[in-house]
Amino acid sequence: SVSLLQKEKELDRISALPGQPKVAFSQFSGYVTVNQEHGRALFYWLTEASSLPEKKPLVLWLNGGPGCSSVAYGASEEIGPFRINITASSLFLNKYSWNREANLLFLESPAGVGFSYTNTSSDLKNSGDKRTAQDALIFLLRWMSRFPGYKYREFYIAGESYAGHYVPQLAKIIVDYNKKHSNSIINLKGFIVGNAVTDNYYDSIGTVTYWWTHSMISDQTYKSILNHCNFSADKATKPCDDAVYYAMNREFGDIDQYSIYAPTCT
Amino acid sequence: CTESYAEKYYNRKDVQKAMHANTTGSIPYKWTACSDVLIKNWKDSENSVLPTYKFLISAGLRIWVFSGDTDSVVPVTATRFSLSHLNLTIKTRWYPWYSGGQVGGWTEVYKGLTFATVRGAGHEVPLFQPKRAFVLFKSFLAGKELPKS
Repeated sequence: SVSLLQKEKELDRISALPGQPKVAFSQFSGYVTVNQEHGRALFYWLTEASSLPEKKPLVLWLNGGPGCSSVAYGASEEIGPFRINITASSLFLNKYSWNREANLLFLESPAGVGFSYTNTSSDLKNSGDKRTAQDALIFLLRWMSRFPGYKYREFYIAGESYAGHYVPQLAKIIVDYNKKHSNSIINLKGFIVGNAVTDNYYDSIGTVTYWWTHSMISDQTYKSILNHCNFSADKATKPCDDAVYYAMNREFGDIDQYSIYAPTCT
Repeated sequence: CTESYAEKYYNRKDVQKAMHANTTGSIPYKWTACSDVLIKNWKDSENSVLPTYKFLISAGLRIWVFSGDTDSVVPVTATRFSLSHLNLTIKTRWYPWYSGGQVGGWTEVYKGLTFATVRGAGHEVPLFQPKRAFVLFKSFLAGKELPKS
């Protein structure tokens, strides 16, 4: 079985991506089945560290959404070694790629994101936080069996946005798993998250406050949102929706909400 | 706009072949950056992950939370309001951290968690401020506080 796993790893090796510049690091990508019965398989892309990969930690990157791709955002726009040119004909290097310091594992999670898939179509309509964390744990255990060099390696999780849920939730079930299994192969040391969804109530209050303190909305709209919205309720009311709609469509202007001073993509 | 380049690139057959993706060609939809079906049908979502943070802090994990200060979707005030309810003890008081001779953002170190802002960065911090994000990442991995000069 060891030689079979070794073979699986080598089958996942990327010789070169179309349009890719010459690089000194190794890359692997492929699928790991996380649920045989439903046919759920998660797609990963490992870009190893550009120097001394065997001495560098492993960092798993998860994107948010829920339902957005780590390959699209984490790898190709943010921390990965390659950027895609405007015609999508070639790749160029990211000077500040995080693989200068760590081995980067991008995971398309849950099934249905990017290249990850399920053979059970209902899986796409009943995904949620719990199954995402459970599948990611199974992925990690199986992936490390395929890549035994990463067993017991210093391991971190990183992510952004709705991964503010995925990352701590995965960390928690790894901690739980490690308590039950002495000598666990996952040596989780910590996590880092950015612009992360954390708490529905406090996040909402803070978001409206940001809009007001950054002069994106008027005093009247700020008061209207605070008066009409009960952020601790599960569902928003129509007056709340109307107030937020007015802010976004009449007062924000034509901006990129994800980066308020950057030009919008036309 | 870079997301649209990814939509083109990862739907190329030669790229999929090189990445061993969609090997049987049986995935019934195009590769896309975000799945609308998943977003619309998401089932369980905790209202708050603050209790999970408390659990993980007590488990001794290294936890860093950062925030690009030009994002209005999950903005810096949202994160600060949320984290403040963890009632953490301050270890190193609020200070500006530096990258390339400029203020990279502000940070405060608590017992069990480090919070840092990244100046001039939107939702995708490493996209908008790659150098500052890299400094942040290196400090995180090294377990060191962000540079004071």
